[in-house]
Amino acid sequence: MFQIAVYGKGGIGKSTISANLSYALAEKGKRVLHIGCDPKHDSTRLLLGGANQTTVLDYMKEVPSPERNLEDLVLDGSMGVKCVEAGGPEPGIGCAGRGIISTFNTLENLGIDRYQFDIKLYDVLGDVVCGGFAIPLRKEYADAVYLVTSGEFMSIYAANNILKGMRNFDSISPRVAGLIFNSRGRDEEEWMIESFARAVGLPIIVRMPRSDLFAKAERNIQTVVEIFPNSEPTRVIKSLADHVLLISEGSLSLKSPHPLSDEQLNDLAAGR
Amino acid sequence: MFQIAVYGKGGIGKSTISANLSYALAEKGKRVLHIGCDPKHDSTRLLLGGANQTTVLDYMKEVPSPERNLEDLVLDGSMGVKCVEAGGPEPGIGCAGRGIISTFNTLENLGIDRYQFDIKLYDVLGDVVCGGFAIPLRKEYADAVYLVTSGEFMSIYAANNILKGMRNFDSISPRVAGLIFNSRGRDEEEWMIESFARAVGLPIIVRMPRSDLFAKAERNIQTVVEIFPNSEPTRVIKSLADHVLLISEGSLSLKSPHPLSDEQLNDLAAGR
Ligand SMILES: Nc1ncnc2c1ncn2[C@@H]1O[C@H](COP(=O)(O)OP(=O)(O)O)[C@@H](O)[C@H]1O
Ligand SMILES: Nc1ncnc2c1ncn2[C@@H]1O[C@H](COP(=O)(O)OP(=O)(O)O)[C@@H](O)[C@H]1O
Ligand code: SF4
Ligand SMILES: [Mg+2]
Ligand SMILES: [Mg+2]
Repeated sequence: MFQIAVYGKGGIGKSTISANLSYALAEKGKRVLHIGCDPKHDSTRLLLGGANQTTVLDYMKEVPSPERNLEDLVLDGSMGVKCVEAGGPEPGIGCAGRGIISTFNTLENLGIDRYQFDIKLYDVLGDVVCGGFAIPLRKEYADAVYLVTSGEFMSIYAANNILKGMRNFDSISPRVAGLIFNSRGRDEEEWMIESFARAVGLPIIVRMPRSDLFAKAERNIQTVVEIFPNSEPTRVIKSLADHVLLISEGSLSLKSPHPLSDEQLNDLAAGR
Repeated sequence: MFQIAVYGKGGIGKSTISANLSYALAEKGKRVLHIGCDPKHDSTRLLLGGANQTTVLDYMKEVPSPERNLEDLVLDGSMGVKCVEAGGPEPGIGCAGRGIISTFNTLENLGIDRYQFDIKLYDVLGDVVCGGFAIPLRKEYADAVYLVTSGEFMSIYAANNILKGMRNFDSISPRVAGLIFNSRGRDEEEWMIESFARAVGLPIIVRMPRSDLFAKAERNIQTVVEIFPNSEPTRVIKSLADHVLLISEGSLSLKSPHPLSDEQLNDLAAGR
């Protein structure tokens, strides 16, 4: 059983990329558990044909302990991907990452491991690396961490923060797979992400072009891999899925990247 | 003394807009305190000609209590704007909003109020409305809240979350000034922000066009208002400064907007 965490700045394309990735892995025959760890709780939408599933946090509030069933929280999505949404508290009321903490405890207590998954994928908000959001970075939850970023400074700053977070509570083992370059469609992005990748010591695993097919698939509330099987984005996702499988088998190595200091980041942004 | 909090999704242009706003208010003769409340601690850069000033959080760690001076934390910026940076903890170590909590306590303990400011401006990260990040939304810190957003769904989702956060701990008094539309330069943004504004009951106070002058000013590490006094962005910022002053005098009213539910937001995004 192999666990991967997909992190990145909010809005960068984590849920889109990870839902497509889960679908592609399932299409290759893997039993996949897809867990949305963003308070926005919309990571499983494209796998569930639009249903915004009950989040674990809401379920815990509404259903008394003796009446809880794992099947209410783990839903069947396209290609047999099993789907969970952590949810988050109301804004302004407690720690935003609380849904993640509740989710890990609840799934364990309700016996998630009887499902025997091949791959567990966590789609996690990367804007703040604290509270519940930092938990999926731990060794026991993520065998490998993938960072989704564009070439925009803001998303690279967030990616660098995630690397700092990992270094701060687990500086020894190499557990970062690399960068997923999800382009915003501007020319200058290439040099920015390549400079960053080189500076921290990470590969750019795949490059996802900006494509209208995502909006089209979104309108059908499906993944691009499902609705446009012969497209360029699908080819890129399948290549990413292959990478995950090679990493899980140990055929490709994980990295121990070194985060940049604020100064180094500023130099990068300024092109120095 | 009038306090305003400027909130919005990370990367949306809060620091750029608020540094320019502080400069414009000072240019109109006001004594302004500009407090950066983003762990990125780069809100005062353009007012300090590039210096990434010592953050309150770092200062507290490095300087023992008897040796602390307010003057080490409150620096003189362009046009006499007084500058403070809260800072944030290392990613993965504790609550990301801790710098804000430390800052409010420290400034108070070291006697910030002897300065007698006309305007206090807080530039706050709006991606998560919890921990320290929720504190500047309180009545005692913000007489008025300004939301910076583009027409992109992600930033509108964040703005809506901030409204929810305010409603959750202070549902009575109207304290939202309105939206600052900082465009990303795409045509479809207009209808999205206008639909949102109408749906929640907020005015779009000013519309800041996307402009190369920001990058040019950034290269000189100055605000656009300082270096391009006769430009369109400067005109927009001055108009925003006038709005702040009219609100502070009670000549314009604050609003009590109603946040949208997830369903209403999804309808908005889908153009329903
Ligand atoms: N490569 C791409 N081309 C076009 N649109 C994209 C691409 N990647 C993501 N998007 C769109 O960007 C928006 C944000 O993506 P999402 O996956 O929700 O971000 P996140 O989960 O990181 O917050 C969605 O509307 C999605 O369809
Ligand atoms: N209207 C605009 N036109 C062009 N660039 C802008 C505009 N507003 C902001 N920017 C740029 O966008 C980037 C992010 O802005 P910043 O103020 O740092 O965001 P935030 O403080 O919200 O994280 C900066 O490089 C800034 O110069
Ligand atoms: S730990 Fe992070 S998510 Fe939790 S309250 Fe603090 S800032 Fe918010
Ligand atoms: Mg998402
Ligand atoms: Mg900022």
